Amino acid sequence: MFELRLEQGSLLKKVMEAIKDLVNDANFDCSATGFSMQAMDSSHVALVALLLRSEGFEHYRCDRNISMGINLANMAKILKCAGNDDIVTVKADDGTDSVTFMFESPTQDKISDFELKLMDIDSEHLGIPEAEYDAIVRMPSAEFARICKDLSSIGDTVVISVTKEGVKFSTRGDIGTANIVCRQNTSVDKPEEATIIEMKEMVSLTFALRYMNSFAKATPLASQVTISLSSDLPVVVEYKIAEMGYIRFYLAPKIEE
Amino acid sequence: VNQQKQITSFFTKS
Repeated sequence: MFELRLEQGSLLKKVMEAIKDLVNDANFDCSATGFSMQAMDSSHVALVALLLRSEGFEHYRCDRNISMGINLANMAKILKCAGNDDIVTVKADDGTDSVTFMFESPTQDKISDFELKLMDIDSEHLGIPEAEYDAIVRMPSAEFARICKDLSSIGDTVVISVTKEGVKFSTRGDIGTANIVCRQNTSVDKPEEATIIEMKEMVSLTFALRYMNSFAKATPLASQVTISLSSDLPVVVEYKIAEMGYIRFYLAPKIEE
Repeated sequence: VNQQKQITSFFTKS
């Protein structure tokens, strides 16, 4: 059997909100390592990888590896029924075709359970090679979300360029152009407000803003976002999840042909 | 013109 218990149930709610519009169905893999998921969007342009390590849960039991095929919109519907302070338990017995979500209020005076039917999903698991990135930008996640939202009112694509000057986000559209430059800034009172740019090589890549805005739905999970860029490679937009793991979004660039 | 690439052209089935 498989069982996990998470006192901070709101984390799972936030994870679902971050991915439910990007991915329709996904296999959630449960192993001794933790609870993980990898899936592509329906156009195979973006890939999301989620890991919640077993040590991060208050209770985690996985007798044997299982893969649970889940429709994310349906899982999101169920998790929306959990209160923000609720303790969440997820349970699946071997050989059954459903998974149970149990929500307990902090004072234990309300206990709900929801059973979700599992489905067979024929998904490809992609191997993500280790890469040395030309540039890695760490910045406040809310700032990144704001930039993507602002630029998408002007254009459909964003050019992200990292130079010694900083990181520049540019777009162009029918009404004109926009450029937003963020410089390295480590002299802030709070580390979560810092912008840190590690650059090995200058890099400039073009991406669809629609996807960036979708990734930014993970903003409530982490105060900082890490953007890793290399020429002619998918960008990695990573949100760390407390002490538990991460949600990583990979987005294929637009390349001039 | 910029062509949108697919993830599957960078990462392959494991």
